[in-house]
Amino acid sequence: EPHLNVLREAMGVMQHHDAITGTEKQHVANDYARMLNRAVGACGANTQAVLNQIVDPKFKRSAPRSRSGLPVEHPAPYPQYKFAFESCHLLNVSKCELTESKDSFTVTLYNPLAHAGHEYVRVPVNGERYIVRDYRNVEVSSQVVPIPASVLNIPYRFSNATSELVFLANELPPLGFKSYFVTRAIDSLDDFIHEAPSVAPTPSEQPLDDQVTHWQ
Amino acid sequence: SQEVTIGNKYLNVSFDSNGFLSSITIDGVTNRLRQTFVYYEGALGNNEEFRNRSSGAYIFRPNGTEKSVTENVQVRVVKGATVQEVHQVFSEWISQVVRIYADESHIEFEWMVGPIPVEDGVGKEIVSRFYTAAQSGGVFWTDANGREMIRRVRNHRDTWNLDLMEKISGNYYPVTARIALEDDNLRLAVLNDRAQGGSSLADGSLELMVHRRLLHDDAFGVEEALNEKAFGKGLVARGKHWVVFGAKKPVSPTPEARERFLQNRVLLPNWMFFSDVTEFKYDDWQ
Repeated sequence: EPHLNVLREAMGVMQHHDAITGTEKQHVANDYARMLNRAVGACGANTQAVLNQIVDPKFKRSAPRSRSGLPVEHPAPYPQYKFAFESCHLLNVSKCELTESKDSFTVTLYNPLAHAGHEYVRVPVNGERYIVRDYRNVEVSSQVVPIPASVLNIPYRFSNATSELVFLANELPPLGFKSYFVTRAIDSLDDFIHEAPSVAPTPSEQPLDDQVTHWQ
Repeated sequence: SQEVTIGNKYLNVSFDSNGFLSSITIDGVTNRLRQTFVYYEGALGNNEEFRNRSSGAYIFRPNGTEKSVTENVQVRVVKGATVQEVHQVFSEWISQVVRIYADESHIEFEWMVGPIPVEDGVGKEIVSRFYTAAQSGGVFWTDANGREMIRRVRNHRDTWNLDLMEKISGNYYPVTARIALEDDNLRLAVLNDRAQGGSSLADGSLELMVHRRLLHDDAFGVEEALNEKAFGKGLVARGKHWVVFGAKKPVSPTPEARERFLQNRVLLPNWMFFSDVTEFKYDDWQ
């Protein structure tokens, strides 16, 4: 609750038209960004707790609190949680420390809509080839795409990633989640192991959007 | 130097020899679809009277008509089974990726603008503009906070005889999620990922303002020019437009319905979470 309140308070301030349109003074705009960043970070603890509970109902832990009972500023991932379920807030400039530095990671997508969805996942990486598998051990075809030079040159991007891994996350359940296990194919042995041709996403008769519309 | 085409089983888009998007082919039918970036120079007023205010945070007031950014775009093509894309460089401070995913029936434009150069002492307001052959008759549609679409008519107001002093900004409207135009045969819709100003200043064309950098306060109280910086340089903005283009057919799902589903998906996107599983084997994880 205290974490959600930090976000509620920030959103309360952001009702002002200046916050919505960015017509406030620059230092006020910077402060709004600071407030929102802190609030969204604090709520990372809530999403972590909820997702861990969904993944493994045995986990019944309240959101972390500091000794003073105030919300922890930027809660670090808790070793006792099975999975950290971290967020990357700079994907819009192709930056994500975890996917850039780890040879194995999971991508979990939570679908907030009330109908099944899909999404082409794009995450910054440093490898040339990756094996993406869903929970049924079905390999999902993926592609490594170069990040445009103009993005690499953004002055304050501070990232080593030069490519993005792209794959289709299909059949995301309504108000549910789906995880993918991503492994960097480091040497030819991996290529040999995974010689099996990658399973292209189920070719749909209609564009995915129409499928959803059709389902509607 | 030659034409380039990317696409999937639903649509293909072509880029002319100067690197500009030039046409779209759906079901074997090719239509004109051109996209480029232009910019308006911000007007500099003395702010003493209403009609002489500078372009600023509260005002969009261009000084004259648009200026083009370049006549020649460098392109780099990336093709694969999951996504095909063209990386475009318009200038040192404007670039874009046009991409088509294997299973989607829309085009994604990921634009990036900034730092906007102001060494010439002139503020600039950058616009992404789409051109088609649709005979839209001065009519276009903009959304109201992502819900209904409001009918707009160029140089017109429904409730009074308009004598337009500002021919450009007087035709600009708030676009929160979508702007569209159509004629009996074609419909073009552009979905945006954040609220932007938009208009249709010529039949068949739509434009959305993606970034602005102004050097004079507009005397509406902030006493500060809209000149956002990061690390001492002008701010770099990056965002997306999604384009749904097609024949105007009375079939289900209608083009408008497809746009709404896409709007839901892109504006209420899946939340992504990452976990380091280096110490796990797949089977343990499964």
